[in-house]
Amino acid sequence: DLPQSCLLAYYESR
Amino acid sequence: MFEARLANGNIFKMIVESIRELVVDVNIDCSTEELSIQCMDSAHVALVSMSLSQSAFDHFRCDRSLSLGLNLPNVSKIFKMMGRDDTMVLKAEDSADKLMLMFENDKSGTIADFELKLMAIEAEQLGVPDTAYKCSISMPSSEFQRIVRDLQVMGDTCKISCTKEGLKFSATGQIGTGNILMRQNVASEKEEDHVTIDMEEPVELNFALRYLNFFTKATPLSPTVILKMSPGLPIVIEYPIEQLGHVKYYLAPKMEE
Repeated sequence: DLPQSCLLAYYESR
Repeated sequence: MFEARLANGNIFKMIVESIRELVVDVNIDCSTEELSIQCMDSAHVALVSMSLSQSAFDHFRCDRSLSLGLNLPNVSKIFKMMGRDDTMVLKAEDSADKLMLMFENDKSGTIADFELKLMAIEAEQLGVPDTAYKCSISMPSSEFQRIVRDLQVMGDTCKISCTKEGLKFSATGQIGTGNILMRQNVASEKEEDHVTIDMEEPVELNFALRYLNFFTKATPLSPTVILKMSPGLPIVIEYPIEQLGHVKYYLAPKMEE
C-alpha cells in the first residue's frame, strides 16, 4: 500500500 | 457575551455530525462575523475547516472573540435531544467556562436547555494558503458518497484522476480493481444533478478511502460537493451550506512509489 503523507508537509503551522 | 439563535437548529446538528468522527475535541471560534472551526485529525492527515456566517442566525451577538472548547461526541449526544424543527440558541459569558444550549419548539412550546462545561483545547492551527487549483469538480454529493462507499469494497486507496475524459475514481485490492468514470453532465434540468469539471491540467492523486468516507458524513448538508485538486497537493472537498458557510475537508495524498 502507498505511504500516507502528512498535512504538515504542505501547510505550515500558524 | 456571546449569544446566537439559529431558527433551523438542524443545520448545526448536521455540522456536528459531519465532523465528530474525524475530530473529537475542537474549539468553536466565535467572532463578530462567524462561527468557525479549524482542526486536524489526530494523525495530521486530514483537516476540517468549518464556517457558519453570522447571517445564518436570526440573532447573533459576539461582544468579543471567544473560543469554545468542546468535546464533539458529547455535543452530539445533546443534539440527539433536539427536535428536527427546533430553534437552537447558543449562549456563553465572556469568561467562557460553560456553554448554554437551548432547543425551542414553537409548536409544542417546549424549551430544553443544557449546560456544557467548556474545555481548554490547545489545537495546532495550519496556514492553508489560497490556491488556484488545477482541477475543480462540482458533483452531486450523494453520487460522491455512493462512489466512496462502493469503492471501499475494492480496496483502501482511491486513485482520483481528472483528465479530459472526465473524472475517474479507481480502487485496487485483493479481489480486483474497480473504476468509476464520471463525465461532465450539465444537460439534466435539475441543477443538483450536474457534474461540472474544470480542468486546467490533468491531475492524478491517491487518497485513503477511510478518510473520504468520513468526509461523506457531510452529505446531508449540501446537495453538491466540490472537489479541488492540484498535482502534489492535498485535495479539498467542500460542502457549501447554502450561502451561509461551508464544511471543507483537506486530505493529504498518499505518495506514489
